Amino acid sequence: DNEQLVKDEL
Amino acid sequence: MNIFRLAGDVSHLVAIIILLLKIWKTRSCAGISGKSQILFASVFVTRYLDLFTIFISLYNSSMKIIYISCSIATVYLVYFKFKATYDGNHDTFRVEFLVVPVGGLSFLVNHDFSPMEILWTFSIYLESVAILPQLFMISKTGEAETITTHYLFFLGLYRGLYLINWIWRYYFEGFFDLIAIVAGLVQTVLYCDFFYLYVTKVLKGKKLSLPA
Repeated sequence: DNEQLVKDEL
Repeated sequence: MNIFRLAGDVSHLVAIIILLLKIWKTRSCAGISGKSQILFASVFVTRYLDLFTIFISLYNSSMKIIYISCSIATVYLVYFKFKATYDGNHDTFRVEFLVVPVGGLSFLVNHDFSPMEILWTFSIYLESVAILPQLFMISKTGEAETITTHYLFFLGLYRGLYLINWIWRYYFEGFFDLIAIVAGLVQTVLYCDFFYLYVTKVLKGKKLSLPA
């Protein structure tokens, strides 16, 4: 679920 | 990064630069909603706080810094440098009707109940409706300068391209972010009426004016 929190979009 | 995502980012950048150049070259911000510009600046500031906490790529960080700087510069031009040309009488959308519900919703529906995540969610929800003061202003005056319509077109196109990017990412990476997708859908739908006028009028060389 932590992966969900990585924001690679702008 | 797929082509739709990149095209989306570029179109977002084009929109921001068109607006800055329009104001700078004409020395005027007539027809521009300062309220929408404040909302967009708030969107960038609250979303890109992660500039301080995580490094994703040089591209990512540079674009974030460019978006934030340009949006703050735009607000500065509207409210300070060219304030005399700002059409405040027509920029009467009640921003609290957007910010309060969006703030409440970001506390209720988010990925994680942490300050950074709530601010990110707030920025996503706020962005989806931030153009409303501008569209309201155009509906009040009944017209928009052609250059302003180009700005709106690229701004709308950007989130539309992101929607395709999200479909792409779902199929090829199994990635999806429901909050961003739903808000992005709302955001794109708000531009549909405008897109119609843009294609039927502006692209045929006519000025965008609404029937009285």
